[in-house]
Amino acid sequence: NETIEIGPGNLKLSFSTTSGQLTRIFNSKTGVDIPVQQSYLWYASSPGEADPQASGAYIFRPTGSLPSVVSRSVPLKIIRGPLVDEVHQQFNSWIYQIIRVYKDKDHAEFEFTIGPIPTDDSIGKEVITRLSANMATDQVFYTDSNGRDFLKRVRDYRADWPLTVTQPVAGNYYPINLGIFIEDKKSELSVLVDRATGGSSISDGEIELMLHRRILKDDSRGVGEPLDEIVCINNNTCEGLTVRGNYYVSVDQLGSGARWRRRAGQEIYSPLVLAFSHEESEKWS
Amino acid sequence: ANTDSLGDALGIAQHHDAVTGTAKQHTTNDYAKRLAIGSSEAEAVVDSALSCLIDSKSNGNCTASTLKFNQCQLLNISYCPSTEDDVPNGKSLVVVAYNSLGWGRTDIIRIPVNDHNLVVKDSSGNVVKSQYIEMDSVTDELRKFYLKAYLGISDTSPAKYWLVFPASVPPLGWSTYFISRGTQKGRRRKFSSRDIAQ
Repeated sequence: NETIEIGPGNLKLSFSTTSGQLTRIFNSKTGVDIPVQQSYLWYASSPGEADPQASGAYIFRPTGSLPSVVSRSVPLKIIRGPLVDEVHQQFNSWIYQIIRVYKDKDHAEFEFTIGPIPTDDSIGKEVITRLSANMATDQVFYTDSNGRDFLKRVRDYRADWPLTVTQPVAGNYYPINLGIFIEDKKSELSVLVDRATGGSSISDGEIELMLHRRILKDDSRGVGEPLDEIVCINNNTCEGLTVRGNYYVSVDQLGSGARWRRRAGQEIYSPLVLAFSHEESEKWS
Repeated sequence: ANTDSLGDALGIAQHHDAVTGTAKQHTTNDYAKRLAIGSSEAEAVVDSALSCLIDSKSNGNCTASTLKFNQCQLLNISYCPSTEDDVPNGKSLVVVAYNSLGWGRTDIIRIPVNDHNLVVKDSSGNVVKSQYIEMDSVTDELRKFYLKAYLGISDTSPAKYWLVFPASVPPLGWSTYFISRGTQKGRRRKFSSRDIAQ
């Protein structure tokens, strides 16, 4: 009774009934079983006061290394059906997530809805989602290279020059266009995205993606404006931008994830085009 | 209609400020506006091409086709008048799915509807398994706000359900699905849901 499992097909996701959070991903076809937690956090943007470099459009520079956890327990709503099971999670008033597990798919779809990010505390926020798995990854993770091959990245290390780390988080961030994955001696945990984001693996076994930012200061690198996009109704009711998108998570045996990443990556960026009409079906050919 | 505006907008969006998100807000708005204009015009091209391809009565003469298609750019906030509105008597909602990839695929289609007594059939008349999911309040709120902000529409009756069904589409091709009202006797099971208190 401590966990609840969803997934009408091979892929099963377990959730804690007490915290409402993801606890495990299991694929009964491949036998891969990874304890994994998923949560939302935010980095406070550096305002450029004590440290003169503010976080902005060009520069990601959090105040401190530890992001704030949005919520440690989250209400769940579970919807089951013959084609898809859904888990709806409201992390706070401005972060909502639906996880979908389809009967005939071996990956899970995470639909995030983030915003409007509140700034009434005068703190810019850079919101991430983090997957924390029980995997010994030895500082190594892989990200795509501008939509091309996945390349090996090593935390706090560059192959070409002796790196002195001054920014333990931002210094390890990479652009993500297709995805990011980690592996240990048995399995792989892969995440594919539907849009360009930033991402990293700040601790062993972790993957994080930056999904939304709302910043109150300019980073003085040229844009001359803070990243603070708003949407207005009739120029009087305004609020920060809300983003909605998907990322996709798969667990595979070591060496087997590349096939999924290659195929699913192309399908994500080439969705079916849908066109609608009203016609008499009897006369349709 | 042609795709020139979309080509121009995509060309402009290759500027390094557009790629990296370091443009001023008014420039970003301009990128978005040009892409939206290009996308709308390209949508008309695709709708017309589908009519031409699918309407056998046109005999290759595209201007003779009587089929009219629409697309839904705001499906992510559940706004799609074509699927939400009542289907006229004697007609079906026709969904054409086009696959631009070189391999066949089965994907899940998710469209907003108001009727929970619908039957989905493929082009051979076989019933396709489907599922309803009640619309969540977050999507309703997003839809209400963004329709008002971007289209000036006061949305008073959001869609009630997502209708979900699998579509199998051949490589570089299309599949057609027909959605019509079912009989009360054959009414489909809606869903089961469970809330877990915090």
